[in-house]
Amino acid sequence: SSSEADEMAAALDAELNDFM
Amino acid sequence: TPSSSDVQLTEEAVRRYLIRKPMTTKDLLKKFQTKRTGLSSEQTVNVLAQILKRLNPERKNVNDKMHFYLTE
Repeated sequence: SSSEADEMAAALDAELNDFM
Repeated sequence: TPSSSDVQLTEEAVRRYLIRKPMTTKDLLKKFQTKRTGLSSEQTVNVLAQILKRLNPERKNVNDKMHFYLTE
């Protein structure tokens, strides 16, 4: 579903933001 | 065929996409949908994060959204 895709994108962005 | 995967989430696959054009994390996730890779959502996020950290792509904002890209 699109909401699951949104959650995944948010989780991925959060992981990468920690890294940057 | 629920268990067969026709797409593999690999560093090489991500590299090819990012050389072709800048993409957001959401764009990348669309390329590696769980129903096509056979991975769980959590695995997909974790593996993609590891790959992006390793590739360390260039970043730029397009339409206020962070895009990643690589040059050859």
